[in-house]
Amino acid sequence: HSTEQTEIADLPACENLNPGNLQLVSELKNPSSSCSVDVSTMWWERAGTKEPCIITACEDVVSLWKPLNSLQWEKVHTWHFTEVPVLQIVPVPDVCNLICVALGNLEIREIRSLLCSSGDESEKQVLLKSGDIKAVLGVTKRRLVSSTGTFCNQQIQIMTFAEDGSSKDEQLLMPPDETVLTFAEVQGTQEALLGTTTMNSIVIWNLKTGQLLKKMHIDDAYQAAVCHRAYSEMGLLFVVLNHPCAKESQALGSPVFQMLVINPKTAQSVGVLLCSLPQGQAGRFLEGDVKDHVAAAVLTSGTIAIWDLLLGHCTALLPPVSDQSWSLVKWSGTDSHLLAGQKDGNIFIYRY
Amino acid sequence: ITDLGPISLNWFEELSSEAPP
Repeated sequence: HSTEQTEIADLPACENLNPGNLQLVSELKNPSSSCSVDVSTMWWERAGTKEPCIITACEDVVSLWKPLNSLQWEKVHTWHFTEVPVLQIVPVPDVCNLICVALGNLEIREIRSLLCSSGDESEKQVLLKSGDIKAVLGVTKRRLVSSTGTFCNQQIQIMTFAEDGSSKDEQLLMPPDETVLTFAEVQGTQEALLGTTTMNSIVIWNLKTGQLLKKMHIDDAYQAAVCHRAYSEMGLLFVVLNHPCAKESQALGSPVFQMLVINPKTAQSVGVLLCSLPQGQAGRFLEGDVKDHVAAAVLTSGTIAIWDLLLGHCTALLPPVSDQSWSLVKWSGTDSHLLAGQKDGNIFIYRY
Repeated sequence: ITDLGPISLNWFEELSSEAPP
């Protein structure tokens, strides 16, 4: 099915968007001296108290910030990387005091866990995996899934961490005959994991048994799209992909996200929603994050746009602040906040 | 959505029982 069959969400004009949907809560002013590469949130326990903390990453340093009050943050731990630069933070759900990071140049070469020893609170890092790593994702129940190699020597591994983040258990998932590029969790079916491949397929695994359940080819119109999130509802999979198409048309506007519905039993799929920019706004998807029913994207114009996937339209636009384009956007995993980052390292925290 | 063939609410369990171990 082509994108032409997809239902097009309403394109409200910019002036109809409620600017009150995003309220600035606090700011981490230029926390690092070099270019910011990622931001995330996590729970950190100190002296028996769990606190929602922020993790910032630039190429050679990862920092943990704890809240001093509702407006201010204090840097409490820092991990340094002198040999291989940091590419991304990999948050692991349901675990305290453990951060994972992916390191490499253009492609991921290492995954490391960052910890603090309980005795002297000194920072340490543990190499979890090295090699030609194609994709990595933290999933519920303290698990980390990664794929290494290409289709003929591909290995897909799931690590399970102990509650304190220390020891781990390893299991292999059955690889498909195509190279896996990205993973996505399935909300509503906790033991299901989705993957996208180089040949434009979506694959489903059973995380508990390691079985490969299905390989489904999707229309080439979705080529090069990354799956950000999937929802299992009423026997169907609703899959959120970013829209790789740069074309803007009168009818579609500028599509940034798209939603496909897939019947996992028959592998049949159809496009159901296009998330386009409001009229008068231009820009393509640069990077983004989807949590529950909200999708956020940094656009090539430097603006951040947010869509409510249930309403089917854009609900907020955040233009560059102080003439600085946005470069990062992440939903907080610990509350309903949005973390927006600028290239110079400034992080702004908004309530949505 | 009607073009997608028969829908099963237990698709995950059914595919798990059909797939090779």
